[in-house]
Amino acid sequence: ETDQNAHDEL
Amino acid sequence: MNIFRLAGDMTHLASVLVLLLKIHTIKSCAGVSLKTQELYAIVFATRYLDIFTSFYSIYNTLMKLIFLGSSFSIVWYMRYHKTVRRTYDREQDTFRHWFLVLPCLLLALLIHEKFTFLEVLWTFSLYLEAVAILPQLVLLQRTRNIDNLTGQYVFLLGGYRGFYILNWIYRYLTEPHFVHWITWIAGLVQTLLYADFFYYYFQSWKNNKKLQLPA
Repeated sequence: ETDQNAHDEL
Repeated sequence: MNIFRLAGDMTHLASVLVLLLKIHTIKSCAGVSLKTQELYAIVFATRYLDIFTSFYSIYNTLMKLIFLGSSFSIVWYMRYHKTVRRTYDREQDTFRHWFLVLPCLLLALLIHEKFTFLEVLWTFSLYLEAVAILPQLVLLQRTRNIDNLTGQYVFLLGGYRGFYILNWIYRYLTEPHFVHWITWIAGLVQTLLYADFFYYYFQSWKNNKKLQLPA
């Protein structure tokens, strides 16, 4: 989950 | 998504639109550093490689396409558009920006979160973005007179990363395990590089006089 969020930013 | 990140993305979007508007309408890129624009094109190209492999939201994908499209079209305008390219002051924009690319690549090979192709390039794009503004700041120091569109461009560009820092603080406080030291330090360094520009920009705004950077 965290990993997935790692690159959800531009 | 939080308000800080949305504000950051909108400020970033505004910065590229201000620049595209300037170049497209007055057909001039005087005062704009092609080196910085090329570095930004590389930043987006290496950061958004996952556009084909992972999907977060329409917003995320749309913004990536806009940033890729705008950065490459600005480089295209400045290099190949018959009118615009003549207004590029090539002899002033002499920062050896390739000397920024290699150290960032080496650093990304040394310090990253995961040693995978995408992750190393993504980390490289973070380090490169932190220093990408340097050729532009050097050019502004040299040309000294900053037309307010270029000043606004740099101001917005610096502001967006400032909002991102607030976003990282917010996410750190609200999301467990949200810890990304590399991103945070690179983002902080990037924002600090704008600090003196912000100081002079604010002074000129406060005294309502033309923005002059000290030599």
